[in-house]
Amino acid sequence: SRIAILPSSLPQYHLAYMQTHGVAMSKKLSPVSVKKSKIRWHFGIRSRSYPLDVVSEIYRALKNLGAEWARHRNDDLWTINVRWRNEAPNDQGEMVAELLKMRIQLYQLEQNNYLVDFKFDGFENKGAAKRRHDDTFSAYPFLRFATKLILELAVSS
Amino acid sequence: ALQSIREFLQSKTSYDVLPVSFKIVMLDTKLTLKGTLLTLLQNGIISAPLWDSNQSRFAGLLSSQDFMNVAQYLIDRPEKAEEINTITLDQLAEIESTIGARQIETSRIHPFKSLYETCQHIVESKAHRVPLIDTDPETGREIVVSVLTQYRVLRFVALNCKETQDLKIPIKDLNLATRENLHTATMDTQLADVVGAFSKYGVSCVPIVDENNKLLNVYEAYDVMTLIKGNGFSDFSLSIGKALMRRPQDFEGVITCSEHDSVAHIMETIRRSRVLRLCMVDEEGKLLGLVTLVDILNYIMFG
Amino acid sequence: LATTSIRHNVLAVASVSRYSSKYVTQILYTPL
Repeated sequence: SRIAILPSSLPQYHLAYMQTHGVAMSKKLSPVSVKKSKIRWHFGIRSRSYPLDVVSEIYRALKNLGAEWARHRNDDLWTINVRWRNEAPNDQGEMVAELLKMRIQLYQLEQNNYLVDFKFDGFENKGAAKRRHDDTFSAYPFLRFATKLILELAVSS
Repeated sequence: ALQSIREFLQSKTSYDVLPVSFKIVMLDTKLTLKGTLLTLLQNGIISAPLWDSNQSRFAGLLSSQDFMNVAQYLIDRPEKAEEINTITLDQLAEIESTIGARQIETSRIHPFKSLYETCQHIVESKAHRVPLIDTDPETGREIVVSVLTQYRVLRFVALNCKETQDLKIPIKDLNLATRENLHTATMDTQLADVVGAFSKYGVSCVPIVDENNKLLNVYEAYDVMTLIKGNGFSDFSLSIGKALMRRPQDFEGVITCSEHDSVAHIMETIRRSRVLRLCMVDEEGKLLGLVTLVDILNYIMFG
Repeated sequence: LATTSIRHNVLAVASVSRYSSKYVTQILYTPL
């Protein structure tokens, strides 16, 4: 096989080629760095505020977004069961409401360092049978609601 | 060999090509072009499916071609260069219709359709990739599972079909390469003219030759995206030679082949390394033609 | 839910779910 890499196409070779043609490297004429800076993922969002302040901020954001929540259990102030009405058109263009459920939980990582975790908790459609297929559900409505909530918290904080 | 490879493609689904664990990057249509570009480059990708959060649905497959169309739009309207910071993805359709360019791709296929059927979509589509979309039975919402590209299909075939080693006919006898109407440039060609070729003819690469038609390099749509990241839409008066100086250091080089090479050789190269296309040159290194992945896929499917 | 720090005014959220017998990490990039 004659398949090979063309030497003159390698960046160092080209820079040398341009140099011989009187074009020196400069700030504006140097390789752009597109190194894929490692994207650091972590669960939920972090907070160093006082726990009760975090929880009240979450309730305030939920209220601003028009979400509903179940009264918390007396022995657990740190879990909030949320229901959010997401309206969007179906294939026929009719607006369809789906009740998306989410569980928000506050964890303590260490002294003065808390983590708010958002967990998808299915859809609550009136009279719908229990989820038949738990392996083909679209995470996008959940991701969208989580995004709205995080933006609301970011704005209000 | 071709027959058995086609049977293989008919016997597998697109889902079979997916690894056990994989990621899919979705872009909200409210993202600006600048935010989109930085996100794509940060993930090392040049294409991604769009999500319309208001409609809660898939909104098309963004590809480098769309960026070329925006670049052409801004080259024609230098006074609007700053708009890259404000134009959002849901305004793309309007921009592309203004310059008469092909609209953003919206074709899709179900992940459990046969790989053969998916390849038909890939060959016909603008960016030679197709989103795999399922529907959530409970909410009717779309699930964008993944995007299958021609490279990933060819690599899957190269890794799983030993018959590819029997495709020994030299490519010159298969009439496989694109030889006519090749859009080439020289090191002194203005970048704006090359972007024009990307936008107008839908090519994603322009060979760079010297005065004797000897191949020196190629300029790719991806190069334009990294240039925009570095300098915005201001540097289109650059010569190609200077624009190539902006190319990231990790560029792996242009792959060349001869007309005596066979598809078996090419599939072996795809099996071992990341191939986007091959430039066919003669013994003196003069450009004879381009062999793209879609040419290979076309041959395997319909040759 | 997984999140990353906000960059270039873009927020990224992700969740891992099962799709048939494989695992897909769906990542959504949204402007602030």
